[in-house]
This record gives sequence, structure tokens and C-alpha cells, in this order.
Amino acid sequence: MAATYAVVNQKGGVGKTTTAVNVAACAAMSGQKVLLVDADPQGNATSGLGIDRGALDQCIYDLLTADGVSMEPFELFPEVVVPTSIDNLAVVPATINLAGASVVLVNAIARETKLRQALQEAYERYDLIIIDTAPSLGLLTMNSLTAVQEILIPIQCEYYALEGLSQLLEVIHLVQAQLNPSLRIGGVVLTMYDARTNLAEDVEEEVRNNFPGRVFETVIPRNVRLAEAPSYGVPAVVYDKLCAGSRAYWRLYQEVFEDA
Amino acid sequence: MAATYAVVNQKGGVGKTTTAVNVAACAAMSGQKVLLVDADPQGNATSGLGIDRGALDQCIYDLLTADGVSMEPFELFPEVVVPTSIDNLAVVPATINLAGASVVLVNAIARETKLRQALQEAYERYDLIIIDTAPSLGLLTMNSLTAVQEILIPIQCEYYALEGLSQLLEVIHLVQAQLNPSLRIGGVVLTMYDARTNLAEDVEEEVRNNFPGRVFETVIPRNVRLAEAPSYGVPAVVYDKLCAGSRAYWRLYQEVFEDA
Ligand SMILES: Nc1ncnc2c1ncn2[C@@H]1O[C@H](COP(=O)(O)OP(=O)(O)OP(=O)(O)O)[C@@H](O)[C@H]1O
Ligand SMILES: Nc1ncnc2c1ncn2[C@@H]1O[C@H](COP(=O)(O)OP(=O)(O)OP(=O)(O)O)[C@@H](O)[C@H]1O
Ligand SMILES: [Mg+2]
Ligand SMILES: [Mg+2]
Repeated sequence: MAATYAVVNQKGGVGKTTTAVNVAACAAMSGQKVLLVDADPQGNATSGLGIDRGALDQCIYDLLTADGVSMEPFELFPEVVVPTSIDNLAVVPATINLAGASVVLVNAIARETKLRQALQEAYERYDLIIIDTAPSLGLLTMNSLTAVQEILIPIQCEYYALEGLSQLLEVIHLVQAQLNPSLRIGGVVLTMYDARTNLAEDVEEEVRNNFPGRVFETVIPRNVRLAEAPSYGVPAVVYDKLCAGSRAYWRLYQEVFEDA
Repeated sequence: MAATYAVVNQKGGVGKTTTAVNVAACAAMSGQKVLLVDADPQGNATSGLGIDRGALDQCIYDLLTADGVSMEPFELFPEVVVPTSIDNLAVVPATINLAGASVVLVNAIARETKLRQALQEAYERYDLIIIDTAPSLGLLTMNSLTAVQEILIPIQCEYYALEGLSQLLEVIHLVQAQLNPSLRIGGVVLTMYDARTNLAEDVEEEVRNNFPGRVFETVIPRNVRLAEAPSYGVPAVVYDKLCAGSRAYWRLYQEVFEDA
């Protein structure tokens, strides 16, 4: 049974995609069989791994909206998943079609469990499944929270990023109570830490006080190489193995998985 | 009739709220009567202007979901709008309740025009109305695009921020064709420009090529004072008038409004 993680925070631009892509790559490069699921209509995880979204016939949208009559969602899975340039790393891609999924699913039965149903076989085939989510707590993110057992919460070391945490925790409790009792918070990752500012220190202190024992030791520094890598279609840990950002993501991978 | 702007980009963390709050403050400090509408359930614009969200009885949610039977939405407006510490600047605040609006409105008649209806009187009362939107192209953002005549598009000088532009333009064309024919793009604002990196230069060049003549000359630099200001509940142009970020927002204000 795969270890399953969703990377979630409704605040925008906090490093969800960057965390999902780089942690997935570290796991794949360590020999784990990894599936990255892109559950964000922006499709940044898809393009951040070098996949041309325009060339795709199908994507996660088709898995979520399969009516289960002509074909079960999990039967579609093999047609939707695509390989990447990294051994052991495959992706369920997202295209702009995904933006239409919440409207299509609004009256569907068990609409929050569509992704879990679609990944039915994947749970047996992979060692690790990581889901990148959109900056929202809507139906797509509910699907992601219902499909996994652990949550990774990236928090940018800035003031606005603190504000949404209570809202996020409320939704997590809701999902635990009504949709996925085994869901738990795997941990909080501090991102874009700029050691030159007091702001980052203040936010780090506040986050560690709010989440005692659940904030990873590893802090991801602000590092432009992390922002450059997507334009080359590879994760930073491939683009520039030795930069501060990549080294931090390797430390995070070890802290999250090897200590687990 | 007020000049009306929506600050829109579905990519998260690109500086929408920071732009809305600081441009609104510049306008108010220049003597214009300004209304800032927070159409994002995160409510960052509300707290970024020092308003305690927990102490609010009503917010934009109540305007959008008023059934028009017991009370017209625009009649509710005076009860919902709150003053700020800045003269001439008032806010229609957002609380977490707003997250429920799209579900409530899904079957409402003319659901995309609820905000326009609610602001009916405000159009006559203010010189400028600025709407801060969520990182999404859903119903709340459709409401914002239907309620204004101009769009400001902040673009972070990073690769992922480029990817969503064609999706955004498609939605804008859809709104122009079906909901708001007078909608036009007021301009694109480059944000978080870090002159030390090639990435920013590359992205700037690409954006200026994609949007000839529609990108403001003023570029907002990455400046930690912009990120510090929200924790004091005031815009950066009040928190630290002379920092590079504030000076850039004053230049932007002049370029957007005084040249118009
Ligand atoms: N540690 C870092 N240092 C510098 N830049 C970073 C870092 N992490 C992410 N970035 C860049 O910051 C931007 C936001 O990161 P990212 O897109 O991963 O956030 P996100 O939470 O997935 O955003 P969204 O909410 O839109 O999905 C991107 O341009 C990314 O390349
Ligand atoms: N020019 C800048 N320099 C440095 N920090 C900035 C700048 N502009 C915004 N910030 C900070 O970056 C973060 C993201 O900005 P902001 O919240 O305004 O973006 P947004 O697009 O409104 O995000 P969301 O998509 O979540 O609504 C915030 O912590 C903000 O304080
Ligand atoms: Mg993302
Ligand atoms: Mg915002």
C-alpha cells in the first residue's frame, strides 16, 4: 500500500507545487516508485516536470468525471498516467479541462471520493503518491484530502500565510469526521525563508508555537534556483543539485520519509 | 460614476492583495473617495487594512446572498461597508463565510451579477472601486469581473506565473462576450521583481512581448517592507512611505490613474 500525501494550503503561492515536485523527485531518485497527481487546473506540477499540457488527450479531469458506466475510473488510470524524464516518477497530469470538474461533479453521488476511486489500483502499484492541490478548499481539494492519509502543509514565512491556517484546520477536521477518518497532518514545512528579514523569524516562531511538534526541522530557504527550474521542465533537485534549495528539499525528504 | 477595477490572476501569491491595498491607499491619500471590496474568502485585504474579521457581523457574503425579498442587496450595503484608519478609504470586508457563497449561488438566477447589483449605489458614491479577488476563476471572480470596467493583472516575475495567462485571457473574453461587454484590460503590473536574477528579466521581456503596450512601465520590486506591513494592519504606503515598494506603488498609482 502506497504512502499517500496531499500538499495543501489555500493561500496562494506558498510553495505547494515546488514542494510536491521536489519531494516526489527525491523519492524517485532514492528508488521509490512514485506517482505525482496534479489536482490544480493551473497544471504547474505537470509543466514543472516537463510535460506539454497541450499535447495531452486525457488528464485527471477524465478520471474524476468518468461515469463508471462505460468504464470504471480506475480502468482509465493507465491511459491517463504519463512518465517523466525521471526514472520511477510518473504523473497524473492536469490541463485546463480540470477547471470544469467541480461544476460537472456538483450533483454527482459521492463526489468527494472520485479521486480515491480513480486511484484504486495506483495505491497497490506505487510506493508513494503525492498530490499537488490548487489554492482553494473547494471540491478538488476535498477530493485530494479524501484520497490520502497524510497532509503536508507548506507555509510561506510571511504574515498573510498565517491567516488562513485556522480555516485550513477546520476543513481538515471536517474531512476527518465525514470523509476520511484516517487522515492526519504529516507536518508543516516552512518555505521561502529569507534569513535576512525579521519577518521570517517572527513567522517561524509563531508557526512552531501554533503547531508544537508538527513543524519539520528542515526549513526551505528562499532560493532563486527553485524558481528557475520550472522553466527547464525539471525539479530543482535535478536542475541544480547543489543549490541551497535542492539541499533543503533532500533534507526534507529524509526527515519526512526516512524518519517516519 | 466611479472608476472600477478588479485585481485578477488565478495564480496564487502574485501580489493581488498587496496591489489592491496599496493602490487603494494611494488613491484615498490623494483625496479620492475609495471603496476596496474584498472578494477573497481568505480576507487578506480586510486584515491588511487592520479590520478584525472576527468582530464583523456581516460581510460581502451577505451582499451576495441577499435574496432580494426582505431586502435588496444594495440596501444592505451601508450596513456591511466599514471604515479604515485611512481617510477616504472604506472596505466591503470578507470573512470565512464567503467560502460558502459559490455553493449558495450555484442555482441562483443571474448568479454572476450579484456583486454588481449589490454595488449599485456604491457606483454613485465613490470615485474609485477596487476589488481584490481570490486565486481562482470561479463564481466569485466572475462576479468581480462582471462588476467592473477595468482589470489590473499582477504578474509575478517568475515562470509559473506566465503559464496561466492564456487561461485568464480566455475567461476575460468569455465575460466580455456574455456578461460585461464594457470590460477591458486596464494593464499588467509586474510584481516581485528581483533585479539580481536573470529570471525576472527573462519574464519581463516575455510579458512585454505578449502584451505589447499593456504592461505598465512601473515595476514593483521585491521588497520585504511590503510583506511586513500587513502584520501592522496598514498598507506599506502608510507603514513605510519611503521604501522602494511604497515608492513603486505611488508611481503605479500615478501611471494608472493620472495618465488615464
Ligand atoms: N523556496 C523558494 N525560493 C524561491 N522561489 C520559490 C521557492 N519556492 C517556490 N518558489 C517560487 O515561488 C512561486 C510560488 O511557488 P509555487 O508555485 O510552488 O507555490 P504554490 O503554492 O504551488 O502556488 P499556487 O497557490 O498558485 O498553486 C513560484 O514561482 C516558485 O517557482
Ligand atoms: N513586491 C513584493 N515584495 C515582497 N513581498 C511581497 C511583494 N508583494 C507581495 N508580497 C508578499 O508576498 C505574499 C503574496 O502576496 P499577496 O498575498 O499580495 O498575493 P496574492 O496574489 O494576493 O495571493 P493570493 O493568491 O493568496 O490571494 C504576501 O506575503 C505579501 O506580503
Ligand atoms: Mg501550485
Ligand atoms: Mg490575495
